[in-house]
Amino acid sequence: ELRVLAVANQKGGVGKTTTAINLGTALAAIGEKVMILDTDPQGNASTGLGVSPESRSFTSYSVLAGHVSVLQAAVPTEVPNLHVVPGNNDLVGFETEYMTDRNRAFRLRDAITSMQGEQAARTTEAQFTYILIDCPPSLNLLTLNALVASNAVIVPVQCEFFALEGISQLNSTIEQIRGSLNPDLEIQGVVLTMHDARIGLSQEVASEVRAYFGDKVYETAIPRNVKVAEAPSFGKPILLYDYDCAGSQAYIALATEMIDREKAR
Amino acid sequence: ELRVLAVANQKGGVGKTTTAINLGTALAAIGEKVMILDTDPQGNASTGLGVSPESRSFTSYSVLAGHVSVLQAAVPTEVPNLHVVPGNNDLVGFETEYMTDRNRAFRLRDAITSMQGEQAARTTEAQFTYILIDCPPSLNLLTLNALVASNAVIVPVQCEFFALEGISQLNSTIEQIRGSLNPDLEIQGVVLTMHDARIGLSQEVASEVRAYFGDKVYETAIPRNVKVAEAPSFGKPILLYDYDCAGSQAYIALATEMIDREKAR
Ligand SMILES: Nc1ncnc2c1ncn2[C@@H]1O[C@H](COP(=O)(O)OP(=O)(O)OP(=O)(O)O)[C@@H](O)[C@H]1O
Ligand SMILES: Nc1ncnc2c1ncn2[C@@H]1O[C@H](COP(=O)(O)OP(=O)(O)OP(=O)(O)O)[C@@H](O)[C@H]1O
Ligand SMILES: [Mg+2]
Ligand SMILES: [Mg+2]
Repeated sequence: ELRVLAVANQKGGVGKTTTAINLGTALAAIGEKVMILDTDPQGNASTGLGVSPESRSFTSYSVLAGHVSVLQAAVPTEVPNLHVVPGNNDLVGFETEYMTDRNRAFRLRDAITSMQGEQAARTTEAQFTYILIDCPPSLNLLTLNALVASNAVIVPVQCEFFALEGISQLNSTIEQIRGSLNPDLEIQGVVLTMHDARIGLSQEVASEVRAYFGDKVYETAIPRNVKVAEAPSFGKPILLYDYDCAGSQAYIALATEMIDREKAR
Repeated sequence: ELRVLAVANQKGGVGKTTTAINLGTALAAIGEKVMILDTDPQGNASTGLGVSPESRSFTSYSVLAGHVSVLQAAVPTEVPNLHVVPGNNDLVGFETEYMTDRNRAFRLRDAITSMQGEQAARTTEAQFTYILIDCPPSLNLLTLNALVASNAVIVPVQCEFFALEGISQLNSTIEQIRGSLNPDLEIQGVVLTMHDARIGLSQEVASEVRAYFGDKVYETAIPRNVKVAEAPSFGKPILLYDYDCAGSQAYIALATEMIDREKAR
């Protein structure tokens, strides 16, 4: 069974890309076959996985535009069992280009549905079990496509004050989508990022998020850890850059917690 | 003379709102009359200036939609000589609502032009000398309106690896707008944010930004300083929350540097 998870939060800089890359890597390390779809025009997830801008011949824009299938656009990464459909600047034009297309909100969902058909026919190959969609920082047509295509959402929330403001907006957007375009959409979990136990503000925000989302918030909080911010400059996920650091260990624990939730579904 | 400055960068979480609030406050403290236009649907700049969500009867959406003028929508803040046109969730619908309006890219520019007429008629009141526009983290119709309405752009760049990726995209967007919709648009300056002299990555990114933008980068770098992140939770700019901290002093230095550049124009 293929599970599709959007990593989304319209607040900028909260750790969406970092979570997509490192949770994806940790899931691949524990035996899942993972595909990351980079739908952010900045293409940070692609860069953070070592896919240079020049080598992105097919992107998630090519998939959304129907030029290629998801499997054709996917490229391997240094991590076994982890592939990525790269993102780039072509995505900037998607919203205006498809604004009059009646099917504009379902293009990604349709592409993933045909991927399932395509991979079912390739019986000799291992099947992808997870897709993680890295979303841009806005509630635009790209994020809408991701939420409509997903079974569930992973919401990174930075442990800082401004990050609290957007939570209720995101929650009501997810409700709206559940009510119309994707009735099964749920929140798989909320992950606290850049948590710093030494800073009062960080602790306060963490407890407010737990009060708001209850047990949807993962036990595992991702600590602020400079190695996590350094790894993408080497094109590596944190698990490859420094396996023993606090950031890697937190993403491994997060992957385990996430899989436990998936099994309990 | 009224100068309009967009605070823009499509990368999320780089310090756009923090710079709009605190540079605006520092400019007001040195004698300028400042208006902040909050065009981010999250309304972080409004919250960081103490304007509660319930009290935002008029917003920058009301201005863009032509319901009220800029001066009617503006509310005072705790800072003398600093007003804000609040932002809120109504802004989310702007792009789709106005997608067929031929004038959609100029609505903010037109609103500011009529503001200049309106304030010229009020000869007994002090005139606004600066407008700072806090932009959302994307190159959408809201940011386009801000760039078309502005004389110049202030670009906050976080001293982290992913923040480097979007710079060339933003630069080419500004070039495109200069070539068509707003021939006078220039970069007033690039401000390094969340700089941490103890972290190698931060130093590396800072020198790459200086190599890319040359002397457009302000001498003043804003240090990472937890007080800066705490201040908005009290609805206060950093200068009111803790005047003596490194963050306040950096924003005061930045305001001075900016005014020097303005005078040298
Ligand atoms: N746990 C962490 N410790 C330290 N730095 C981190 C951590 N997680 C993320 N970062 C850094 O914080 C910055 C923001 O993270 P990231 O780019 O992943 O957020 P995002 O939500 O994807 O941003 P955008 O909204 O622009 O897409 C990056 O420079 C990243 O390297
Ligand atoms: N100099 C600083 N020191 C410490 N924290 C900072 C500093 N500047 C900004 N921050 C914090 O970093 C986070 C991101 O900053 P901010 O929200 O201003 O960025 P932004 O670019 O406006 O984000 P968005 O893309 O969502 O609009 C906030 O929690 C803010 O309080
Ligand atoms: Mg990202
Ligand atoms: Mg902001």
